[in-house]
Amino acid sequence: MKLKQLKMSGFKSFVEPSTVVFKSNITGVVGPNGCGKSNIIDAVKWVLGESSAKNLRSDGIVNVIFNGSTSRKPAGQASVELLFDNSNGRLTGEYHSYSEISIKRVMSADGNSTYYLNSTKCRRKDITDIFLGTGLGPRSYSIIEQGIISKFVEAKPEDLRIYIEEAA
Amino acid sequence: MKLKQLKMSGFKSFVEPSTVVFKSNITGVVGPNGCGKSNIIDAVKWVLGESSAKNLRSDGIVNVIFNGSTSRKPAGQASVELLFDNSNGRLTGEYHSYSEISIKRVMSADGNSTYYLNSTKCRRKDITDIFLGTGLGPRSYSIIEQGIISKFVEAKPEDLRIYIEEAA
Amino acid sequence: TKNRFKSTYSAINDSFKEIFPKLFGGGKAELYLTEKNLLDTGIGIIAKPPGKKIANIAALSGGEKAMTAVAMVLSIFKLNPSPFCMLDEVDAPLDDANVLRFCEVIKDMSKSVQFIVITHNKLTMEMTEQLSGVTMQEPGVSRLVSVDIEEIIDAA
Amino acid sequence: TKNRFKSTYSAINDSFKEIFPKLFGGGKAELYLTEKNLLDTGIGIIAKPPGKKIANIAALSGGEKAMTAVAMVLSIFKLNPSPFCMLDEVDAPLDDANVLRFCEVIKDMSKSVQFIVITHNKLTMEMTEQLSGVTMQEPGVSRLVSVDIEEIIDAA
Ligand SMILES: Nc1ncnc2c1ncn2[C@@H]1O[C@H](COP(=O)(O)OP(=O)(O)OP(=O)(O)O)[C@@H](O)[C@H]1O
Ligand SMILES: Nc1ncnc2c1ncn2[C@@H]1O[C@H](COP(=O)(O)OP(=O)(O)OP(=O)(O)O)[C@@H](O)[C@H]1O
Ligand SMILES: [Mg+2]
Ligand SMILES: [Mg+2]
Repeated sequence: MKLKQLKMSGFKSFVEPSTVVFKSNITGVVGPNGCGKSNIIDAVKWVLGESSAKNLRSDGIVNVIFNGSTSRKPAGQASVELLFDNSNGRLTGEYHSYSEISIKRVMSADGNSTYYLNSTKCRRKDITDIFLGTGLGPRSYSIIEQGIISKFVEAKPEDLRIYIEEAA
Repeated sequence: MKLKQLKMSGFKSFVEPSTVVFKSNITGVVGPNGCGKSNIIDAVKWVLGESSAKNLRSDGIVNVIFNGSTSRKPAGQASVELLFDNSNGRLTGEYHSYSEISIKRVMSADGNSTYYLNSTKCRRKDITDIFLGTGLGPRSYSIIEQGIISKFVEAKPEDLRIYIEEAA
Repeated sequence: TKNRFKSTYSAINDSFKEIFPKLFGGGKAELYLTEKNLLDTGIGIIAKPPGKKIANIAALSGGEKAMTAVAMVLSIFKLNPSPFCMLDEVDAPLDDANVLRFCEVIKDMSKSVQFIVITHNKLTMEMTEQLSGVTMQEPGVSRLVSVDIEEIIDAA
Repeated sequence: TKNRFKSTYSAINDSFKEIFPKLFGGGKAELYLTEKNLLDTGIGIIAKPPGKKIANIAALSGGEKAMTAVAMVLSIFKLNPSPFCMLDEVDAPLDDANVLRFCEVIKDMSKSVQFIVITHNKLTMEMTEQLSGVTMQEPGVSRLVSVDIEEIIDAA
């Protein structure tokens, strides 16, 4: 299963519809301080079901919606979509036969989120279930946020054990 | 008052007598990962009276003494000296008239430290007293360790207040 | 679950022992169990950068810690590869020699794993196969632009 | 002590308001008191990078936080300058434009303060007046060597 595209709109500083296309196996993301690189990581965690504002560097779950700039008004909703290529049939379960998998999350200003799986409404649990066993999730070891890498080795032995168990 | 020299011997990875001469107002310290740059900062904090092993990135206060390498035996003691030029008379109190101030700390393997002020034995308190009012000390805001700069802005308001009060 | 834990632990330890020397250009590292009883035990790390005595993790330098942590993450990853791996400026504390070894290891693993790497380091940028630029020409609004790697390197 | 606190706070705030825009090339920042009562109050920070709305500190990026923190430290320093200031890789999260502004501010303050800056960044190295190199040719043993800045830049 390969990640093909990430689409964002109204999410944090990505107020305009923006699409990152992943054409190869190593994609670098570059740009000046404060331009929005780590917001991309937050977008991925969010669409995978992250529900804690603190883990999204935000002071409230609704505040992931674009909150305006010196020349724009706040947006009414945030939307993020991840598009996977599943032609190698890696996903198990009912989605095994789909060649393309799209997961999407849309949140309106009242804080209500709606999740979509291949354009069909679904529950948050359906999204987290798909990735069970693949190691992917909003707090998975496969997403390393800025500045926390060294915490892995500074953790206490009982915490490191919990970490490794989650990974299994 | 200007810092002129830092002399180390037997302190962490500086087993050989080593002297850093500060000839100008901006000195850069460079070198590969793990070569000993941050150990220099630890040496300065130590000679200024730091007593907590944790604040010296060490697992015991005696462990700041060179603990050996693949080809050398552990050292018997650690010694660090700071040499200041006080010709502008910045220091107040009894040392006002000295044109040069040297502070030194020597620790033997039994963990006992001896402090020297211009080559005369003194107490730890004498060293910390000299710098009272100048903002310098082992945990002063004028020594920023690796990786902690952003903690300044992430501190809770009541902690930031304490920080600013100490600085006054 | 005891056996499951044991097999997970030893699989990760095997990868860790393999990846650490690749990242450091030598030396060795391994995990160890703090207790005999598998149900209660914690997991510790022993790391020995090349030419150094075995160090307590706390005594490692900033760059050595980051490299050891990358070795840990990639070892867990090998056991249970997720569809992709995102790394946000993990190369910030590294010197050029370590960045180059980091890039080697990522390139090697990218045969089976998709990496997305956020970086300010030009050596890391040169290792990637594709660069996606983010700008904020309009204040407060992020936009995605395509980036030509030569452009970045020359502008340095 | 109430008056002492008030005068310390406002002196630091004045410097902070001055240094922040120098580091960011614009924008504004200030401190604020969380309570009316001077004895109990905490101190908060408001930072507004150029072109952005006022942001809660937590929403700032990694580089923006580091620059704001540097502004804080230098503001405290201005109030009560100690004989020297040691900075250990504070430039690690910064992009080139911010590193250059950081260097400007350090150079400016170095007229009255002695700085010792540990760095891997070549732009910062070029700003210094003297470089002191540390090597570990012999494994586990640090030695000090004199460094020629051209050597470093060329080797890059
Ligand atoms: N809800 C929101 N609406 C608009 N802008 C937002 C929102 N949340 C965060 N931001 C903006 O996003 C910016 C931070 O972006 P981000 O952390 O992605 O930067 P970055 O590219 O990772 O920078 P660095 O290289 O310094 O780490 C902040 O300046 C903040 O103002
Ligand atoms: N008591 C000691 N005896 C001998 N060596 C020691 C002692 N304490 C620490 N060290 C060594 O010093 C090294 C760390 O040095 P330091 O943290 O100064 O590196 P650095 O130059 O700051 O690197 P980086 O660029 O990665 O931050 C470690 O590898 C450690 O083995
Ligand atoms: Mg970032
Ligand atoms: Mg260091």
